[in-house]
Amino acid sequence: VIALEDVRKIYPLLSGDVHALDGVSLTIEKGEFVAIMGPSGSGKSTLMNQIGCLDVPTEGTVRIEGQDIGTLSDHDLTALRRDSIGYIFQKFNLIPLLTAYENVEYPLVLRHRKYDDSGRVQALLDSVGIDSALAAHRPSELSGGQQQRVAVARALVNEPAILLCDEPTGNLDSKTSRQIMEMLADLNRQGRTVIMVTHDAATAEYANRTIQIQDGRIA
Amino acid sequence: VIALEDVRKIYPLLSGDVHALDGVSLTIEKGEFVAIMGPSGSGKSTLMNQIGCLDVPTEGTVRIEGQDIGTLSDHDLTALRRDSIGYIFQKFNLIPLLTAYENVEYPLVLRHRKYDDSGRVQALLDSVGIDSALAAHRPSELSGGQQQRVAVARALVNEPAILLCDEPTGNLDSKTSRQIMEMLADLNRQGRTVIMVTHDAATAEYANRTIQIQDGRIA
Ligand SMILES: Nc1ncnc2c1ncn2[C@@H]1O[C@H](COP(=O)(O)OP(=O)(O)OP(=O)(O)O)[C@@H](O)[C@H]1O
Ligand SMILES: Nc1ncnc2c1ncn2[C@@H]1O[C@H](COP(=O)(O)OP(=O)(O)OP(=O)(O)O)[C@@H](O)[C@H]1O
Ligand SMILES: [Mg+2]
Ligand SMILES: [Mg+2]
Repeated sequence: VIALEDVRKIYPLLSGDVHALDGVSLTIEKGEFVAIMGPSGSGKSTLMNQIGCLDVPTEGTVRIEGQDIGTLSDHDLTALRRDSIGYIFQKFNLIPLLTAYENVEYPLVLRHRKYDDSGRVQALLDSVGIDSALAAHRPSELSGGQQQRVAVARALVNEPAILLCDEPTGNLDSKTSRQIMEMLADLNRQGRTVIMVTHDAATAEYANRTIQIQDGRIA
Repeated sequence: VIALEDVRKIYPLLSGDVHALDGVSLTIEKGEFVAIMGPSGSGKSTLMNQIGCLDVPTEGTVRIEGQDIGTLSDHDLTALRRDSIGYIFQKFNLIPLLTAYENVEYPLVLRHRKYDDSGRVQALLDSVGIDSALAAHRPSELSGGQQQRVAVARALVNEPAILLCDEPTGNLDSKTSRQIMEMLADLNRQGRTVIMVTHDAATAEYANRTIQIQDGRIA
């Protein structure tokens, strides 16, 4: 369902070109659970941004469900990102002026163009341990791990076919980590493709395959 | 060197008062290496903000080196924070418009009121694996783990007596984590007090004592 063909990402800085991705080719089948591991600065988040269609390659092709995303119209690209891909960012990227509840509701509103009246938003927040009182806080009024869990809930609200998780349990204690990983494993069993960056070997155990990356290349 | 006497931190929200710290008393001796552990949302970062003089208690007293910090003038409080305490934040809090190098240099400039010509800044960056090319990047041009390492270097530049680290290796691979932890252990052996929040049992092993916190209270 995801294919990268000789993808390069080069940042042209004054101090010299940075080859964040240096010719990456890989294929991920529908329904896989893939862990991406590698040293700090090796290109994992850059790779996730390519897979998640949040960035364009300097060279090479990214295909999602067979389509070269470089050829899609803005409208189709937006629809693909909104409906098919759920993204849990390394730094969460929650919207500061919205409450936790509104942050999770937002992708739902974008998709259906009306507010949530199904109870789905709070049900998802409950499943990551954020009760309705906590859901009324803004991100700056939440702990690091609470923000991370809101980011998880937000990624799931449109029931995406592909889940991209950049260190989804980095700020969580072991008990809460296990709950989140069980949730991701469950979503994978339902047929969703899960791609997860992690530094933690125990977390990588949930995956059926591990990809190692080093200096912008697949090892 | 650090004493908290029945410290409370209450956030009065519309949905109800949040008792982030619910009567915390603890003493940390000079030269200790203390790990603070507990579930997500239990009050660890709030506690660190109290110890680091970045926040005031709703009730209770915080003493640093015997002084009640609630009685210090703004000038003395600023000097204490600048000269005695190094802080590695959970979300790094680097200054976006400055390069990595400038971010690390900043506390030095604040203290000495002139730019660094000793080579100290780059030496520190090298010790956390950030070479001079990478040091010219802005935070948004660095990976998560690179930003974390810049935050470590910044906390150390004024050689503080007290080091507060909120999940200092959360975004790092195991090899880089070990390097950072060895560095902190070394600084502790030199006589510095290190207080570290961590979710990782292996990281807590570096400490000589662990404090467990739950629902804003020491367990
Ligand atoms: N500004 C605020 N207003 C209201 N509540 C807050 C505010 N800041 C923090 N809280 C609440 O205080 C509690 C403690 O937060 P804190 O950030 O100290 O937790 P933590 O132990 O560091 O958690 P984590 O491991 O997830 O980082 C949380 O329940 C949080 O929602
Ligand atoms: N906007 C940018 N401009 C220049 N270089 C960049 C930019 N963004 C990232 N880089 C560089 O690209 C490389 C890969 O970054 P990336 O964020 O993908 O690493 P990572 O594997 O996710 O690391 P970590 O484990 O620390 O999160 C790094 O060396 C980084 O400094
Ligand atoms: Mg990353
Ligand atoms: Mg915290």
